[in-house]
Amino acid sequence: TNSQRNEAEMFEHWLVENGKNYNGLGEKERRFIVFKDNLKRIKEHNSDPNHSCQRGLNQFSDLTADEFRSIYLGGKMDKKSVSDVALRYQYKEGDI
Amino acid sequence: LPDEVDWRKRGAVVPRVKTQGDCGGCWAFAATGAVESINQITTGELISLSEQELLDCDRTDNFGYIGGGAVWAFDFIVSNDGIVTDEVYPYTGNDTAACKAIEMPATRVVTINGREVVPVNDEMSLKKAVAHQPITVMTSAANMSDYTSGVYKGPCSNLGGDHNVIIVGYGTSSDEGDYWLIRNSWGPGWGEGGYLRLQRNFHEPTGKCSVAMAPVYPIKWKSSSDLLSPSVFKLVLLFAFQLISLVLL
Repeated sequence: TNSQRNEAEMFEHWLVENGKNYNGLGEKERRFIVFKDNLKRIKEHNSDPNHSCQRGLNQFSDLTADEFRSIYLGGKMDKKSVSDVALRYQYKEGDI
Repeated sequence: LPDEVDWRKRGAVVPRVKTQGDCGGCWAFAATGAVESINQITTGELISLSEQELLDCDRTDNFGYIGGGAVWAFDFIVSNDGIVTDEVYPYTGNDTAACKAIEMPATRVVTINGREVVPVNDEMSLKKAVAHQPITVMTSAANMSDYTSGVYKGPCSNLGGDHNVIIVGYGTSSDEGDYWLIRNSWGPGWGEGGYLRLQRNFHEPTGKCSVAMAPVYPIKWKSSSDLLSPSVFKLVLLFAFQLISLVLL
């Protein structure tokens, strides 16, 4: 269908734009499926007028949510590390 | 407090948005960003610092590309007697790199005196802190991968963060409301030129996407060597010459 052809063209264009190459057998096909899922999510989000922000394709568009989380989200904290609160910036009514 | 703050306009943020690549080193980028800013605010010099030194060498509570927190990176910078520039110790995007021995006294080093925590779960205190300097925070960013523009209002967790970033300002959009201006480390191609605007003044104390749960900042005092910066030194010299000429006359 036209929409399938469009998605395939978009994926090819996205691969070139982001300098992506897949070496594994069947990897490109697997990535295309993920890309289509992400594209669908973006279109649904952007067509909803209740959302204030926009979403779009970028360098992460061939990753599943789990892959994205495991690679890029390395922030760690524990309660102890934020227990020694300083009063320097504590807000008081009338602060200027 | 000012209605709007943007530390980029005051020259306290390195213009080039950095890219962490395929690496969980957000904590190192958040830490260097905050130190770059406090160094500029204190000394007037904007120097881009080395994330790679933190990733390779800070092995106390941080774990390189696997993850960490800016709070411990600040402790490392204090105990390490500073951090070098990224020109001296450039980013490689390679997690097998071992800590390079740097002759600290022989190279340009930026120091801090410590770190503190902003009162947690309090967006007004966070606003006051950001009015004084950029602040590192943890935020829940799992759903932000395809954000491109606007004020982000979710979905995300308001009960804990998974990504370390820096708040470099705040403001209010006429149609989208109050926001935090956040510098990310996913390159200039992500978001609004590498930046995110995140909903501010959320109805829960943790802040939207947990932004107010772990706000930390480095402290830097003006040192005696800063007091003798080239411009101050020129002024002192000029004053001395004028004094001598007055005495001779």
